[in-house]
Amino acid sequence: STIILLFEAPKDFKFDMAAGDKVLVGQSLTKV
Amino acid sequence: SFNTNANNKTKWLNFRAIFTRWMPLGSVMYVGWCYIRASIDYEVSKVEIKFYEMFPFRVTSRLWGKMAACEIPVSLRSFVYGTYIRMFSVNLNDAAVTDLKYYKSLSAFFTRPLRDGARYISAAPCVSPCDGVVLNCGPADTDKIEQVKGVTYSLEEFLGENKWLKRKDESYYNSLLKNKENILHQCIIYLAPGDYHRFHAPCDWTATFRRHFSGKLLSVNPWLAKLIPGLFTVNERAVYVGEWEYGFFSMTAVGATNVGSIEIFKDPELRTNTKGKRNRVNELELGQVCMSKGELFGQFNMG
Repeated sequence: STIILLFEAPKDFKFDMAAGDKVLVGQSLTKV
Repeated sequence: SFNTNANNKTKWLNFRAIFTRWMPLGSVMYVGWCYIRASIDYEVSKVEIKFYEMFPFRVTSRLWGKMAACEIPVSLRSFVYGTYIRMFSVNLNDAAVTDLKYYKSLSAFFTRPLRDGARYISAAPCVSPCDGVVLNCGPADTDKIEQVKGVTYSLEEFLGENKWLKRKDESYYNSLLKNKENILHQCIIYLAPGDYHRFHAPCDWTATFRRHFSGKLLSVNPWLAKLIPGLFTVNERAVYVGEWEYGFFSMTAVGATNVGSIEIFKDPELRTNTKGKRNRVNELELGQVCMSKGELFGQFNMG
C-alpha cells in the first residue's frame, strides 16, 4: 500500500528527505 | 614415427584451417544470438508484466481478507504472528499491545495501533502521514509526475476531473493551483507489509471532496513501480482533496495486492475492493472535513 501527498506550495518549498529514506509518522517532511 | 608426426601435422593444419574459416562466422553468430536473446528477454518481461496484470488480484485479495479476518485459536496466535513478525521485520515495541495473544486475527494484528508516545509529531508544516519508505518526493511541475526516477504517471488520470474547484483553466495543472506563483509538490510513501498500517493527517487541512477509483490491486513495491508506468493510476485508490495553508492539498491512499480495503474514519460511506466492475468511480462532496496535523485519518485493511 502507498500514501501519496500532492499539494500546492511555493517553488522554494524543500523536502528534507530523498527517495529510499525510511520515515515515521509525524517526522518532518520539510526543512523548517 | 615419421608417419605419426606427419599425421599430427596434417590434423593440426586441418584444425587451424577450420578454426580460421569458421571463427569469424561463429563470432558473428554468437553476437547475433546474444542480441536475439536480449530481445527475447525484453519481450518476455513485457509479456510477463501483461500476464501479471491479468491475474485476478481483486478476487484473491478479498479471499485473503476473509481468511485473515478469521479468529485464530489463542494457542496458535504467538506462532502465527511470531512468524509474520520474523518474515516482515515487524517492530512490535511500537504497538499499543505487545501481547500477541490479544489480537484475534491476522487482520487485527495488521492494523495494530501505536502505543502513546511512540511517535513524535514535528512542528514542521508538513509531516509524514505514515511509516514507510519514500519512493519519490519533490516538485511536480508538469502533468507527468515521477512515481520513481524516470517512470511517470499522469496527474489528471490520477486525480480525475477537477470538480471540486470552480476555477476554470485551459490547463488541468493550473486549474488546481490557488496561487499561480506556486507549484505542486509530491511525496510518495510505500508501506511494507511489516509497517504500521494506519495513516494520519500530515498537516492542518480541510478535505472537501473524495473520489474513489475501483481499480486493479497490483503490488506497489518499489521494484514494480519501476516496471509499470502509471501504476498509481490503475490501482484502487481513495483520493481526498481540499486545501491547506498554501492552497490545493490532496492525500491518496492507494491499495495493493491483499491490502485493497481502505478505511477512512471520517468517511464511513467509503467501500473499497467490493465485487463489481473494476473501472467504477465514486465521488462524494464531503463539505468541510477539518483535519489536524497528526490526527488519525484511516487504515489499510487486509483484503
